[in-house]
Amino acid sequence: TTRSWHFLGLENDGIIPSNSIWKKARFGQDTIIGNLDTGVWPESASFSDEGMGPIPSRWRGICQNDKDAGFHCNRKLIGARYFHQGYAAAVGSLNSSFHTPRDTEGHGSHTLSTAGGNFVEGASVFGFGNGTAKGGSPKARVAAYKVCWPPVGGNECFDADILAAFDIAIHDGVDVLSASLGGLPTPFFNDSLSIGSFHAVKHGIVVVCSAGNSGPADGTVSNISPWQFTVGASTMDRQFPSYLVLGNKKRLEGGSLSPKALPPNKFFPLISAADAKAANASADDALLCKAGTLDHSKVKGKILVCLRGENARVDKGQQAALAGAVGMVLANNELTGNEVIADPHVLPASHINFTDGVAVFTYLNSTKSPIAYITPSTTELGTKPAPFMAAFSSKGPNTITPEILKPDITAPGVSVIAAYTEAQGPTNQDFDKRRVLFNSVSGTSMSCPHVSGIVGLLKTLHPDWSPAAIRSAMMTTARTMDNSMEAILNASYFKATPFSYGAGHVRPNRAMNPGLVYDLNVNDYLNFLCALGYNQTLIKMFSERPYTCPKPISLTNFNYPSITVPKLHGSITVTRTLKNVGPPGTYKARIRKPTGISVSVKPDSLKFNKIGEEKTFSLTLQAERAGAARDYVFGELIWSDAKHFVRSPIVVKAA
Amino acid sequence: IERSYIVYLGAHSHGPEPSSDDLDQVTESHYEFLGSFLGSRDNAKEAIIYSYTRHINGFAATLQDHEAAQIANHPKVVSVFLNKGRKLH
Repeated sequence: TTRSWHFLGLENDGIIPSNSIWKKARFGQDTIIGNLDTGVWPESASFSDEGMGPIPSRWRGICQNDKDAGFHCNRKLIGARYFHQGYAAAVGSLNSSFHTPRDTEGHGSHTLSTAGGNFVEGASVFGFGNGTAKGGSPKARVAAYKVCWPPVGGNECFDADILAAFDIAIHDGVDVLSASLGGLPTPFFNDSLSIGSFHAVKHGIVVVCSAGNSGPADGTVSNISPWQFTVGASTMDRQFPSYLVLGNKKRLEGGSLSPKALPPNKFFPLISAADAKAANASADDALLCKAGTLDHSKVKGKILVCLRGENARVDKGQQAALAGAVGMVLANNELTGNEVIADPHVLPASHINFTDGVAVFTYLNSTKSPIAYITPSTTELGTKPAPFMAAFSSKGPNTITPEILKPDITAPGVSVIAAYTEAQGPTNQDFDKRRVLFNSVSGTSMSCPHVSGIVGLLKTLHPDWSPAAIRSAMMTTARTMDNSMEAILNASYFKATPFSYGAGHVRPNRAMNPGLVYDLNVNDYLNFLCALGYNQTLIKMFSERPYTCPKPISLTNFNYPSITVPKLHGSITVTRTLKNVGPPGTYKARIRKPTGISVSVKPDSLKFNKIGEEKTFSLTLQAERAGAARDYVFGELIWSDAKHFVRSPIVVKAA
Repeated sequence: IERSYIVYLGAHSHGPEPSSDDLDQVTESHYEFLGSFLGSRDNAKEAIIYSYTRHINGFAATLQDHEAAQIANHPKVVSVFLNKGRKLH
């Protein structure tokens, strides 16, 4: 990606400081990152093997190109496989294009290059966001597991294929698995991603998953198992502004990556898509600029105003262009608030926020002959505030196990520029005949591989750390402040909560030296399942070893780096164990208490003398009689030796 | 109704480095297991889409709903669920 690693502090205007995790972790050298996705475009420079040494001898994967001789792997892209029998069972017969791991969609190349792509100079989307594209672990080896195919009923990736890919990827020897996909929140053992992740984590593989794009509604987060590392999406400090100038001289800032521009300073008639509806269409559908709902004669030569929602943003641009519009204004609805996403539209366009959208519709309704102008897009860096949470990013609470806070963390996932397929245009629509080497895409799919790339670095730096220790290091060092030193906001400019960002926004340089970690092993996960009521006989079937449920067993004492109590009756004491992974030191506890809840820690000081030493503490939460929280309230616990700050969110709801 | 299902059986008893014979035996055990519900090993072989043999023990198969329900009640089975679609995020 061309900006996000700067935003995350790994580099400063192209200079990589000596204390950057990139240098300390040898750029993720020889860590193997697998990606469950739409495959890979192997010709991309992001996957060139120039300067790479021999493939690690422990690698057991293959390059499955027996039916696509044009597909090749190398010392960077060391493996590629495809899994389509589950998809075939759902759709029927498959043609020859399904016998290859080649990415003809773009998503898989984008995510894999974000996690582990090379440095590639001169990357941009139509000249915007120009810079050096970089993966999080640029010296890592990568492997593509193609499990996603053209959509059927809105779904692309089927459980049977996902499970097959996990089974083989574990065998192949990946260190990290990145999965930017998911479904509705599902019980652990009815979910291929959860089952596959469980087996992967048992083998020391870190599984990083996207939280989903079903926000901003509460309870929408997917990939909610405690052995998965679940990632929400937020912005970075880069925008692609394209201004909408109205006839009343109002100048509204929107965003776009359209390479096309209107003639300088020339105003065009402005029309609401609802007023341009075709005879057989509803005004509601037309306002969304759905296919076939617009009247060409009403739109031709005008700037069309479409409302965000339902069909893809880039599809609205295409529908506007097909109807003869010279430009498009895409206005947010109330839900999407201030989240403006710059897309590579096929016509001059400006995506504006909800407030400005209201201003545009007011202007349209109050003016006889409304006119407007759209300025060409530009690239703006260092924007504030950043990060803020994307409206689309799925949110907690965790609907299956509310005691586990999900998502775990947030990372850049808006307007991320990374490698792309050359089999599709940048809007992924059939009509788009343009081709790009890099594309700007938004989603928790894009934030997930940022975290996978950082995990790759930590795997190189600390090969002995467990998946849970790596996750803990990243969570407890995450921040909840933006670049204005204010609390991270959501896209509606309200203060976001841990239900949006989990522990906060990832800070890779801090994660390499967290001081202490909340570690977990396979037995802890089995105990967790036992506490949920899974019976011992069932647990033995996937434990691979004799297992007895401990007594007493408590879900709230599960050693997760975040602390969530969804039904607080009076008071509760939870215990946690910290493991020292840094120098000897004495850590003191500090609490920011949730409103209406009193919190105490015992002991409030922990002394660690050596690496690997573990100390247990208890945290007592009590609802205060007056003003006990009936809705979720948020606080935090910080253990600090003045050098390290080990921060855990506290999330409580009084019963 | 005939649909594709996943039958999850937990972990394997073979070690982390199974031989090809071990893997064949796992597949054979899946045929035998499913065959006991579908009437024959051959019916099972035809129904199975994937046999997960390395680390995850289970298989994906095309089954009728009532067959899936029967299998789910077997004590060797952890879960049986539909081969559902997931979305890219």
